[in-house]
Amino acid sequence: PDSPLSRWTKSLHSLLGDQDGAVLFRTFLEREKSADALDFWFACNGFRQMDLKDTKTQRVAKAIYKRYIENNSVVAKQLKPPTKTFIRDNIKRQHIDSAMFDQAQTEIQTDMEENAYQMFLTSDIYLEYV
Amino acid sequence: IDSEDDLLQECISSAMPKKK
Repeated sequence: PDSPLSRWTKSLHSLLGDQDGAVLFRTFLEREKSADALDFWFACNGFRQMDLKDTKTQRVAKAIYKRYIENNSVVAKQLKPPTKTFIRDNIKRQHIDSAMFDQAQTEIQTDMEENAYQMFLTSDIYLEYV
Repeated sequence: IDSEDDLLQECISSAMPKKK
């Protein structure tokens, strides 16, 4: 009853908290050309855990911004303009804080929950695995 | 010194679920 598979259908969070689930969902997203959304989601979690005193943290914030937000990636297309502006201003002013990507992550997560996650649960990839 | 890509990849990996 508490198999990984039954947990995957509970919520996006439980899917992403399971290694096999996360890998399979990423394979699915790659096929849909939107694996960037998931990578961004994990990058936000990783960033939140980084030490703000570490000079690496600022470079990672910049790397996340450049890779997912500044360009026209699936992530950038999904984010609200004020959310992108907020992050861009923080990067420009070198104002780095642990919560700076929270709003963006929420927007991407909501979109994944409503779209990609639902599609995943009816996809060939998922059904074959089951 | 690590490249930006390496740092980003390291950050993503640190947040991925580990095998139980």
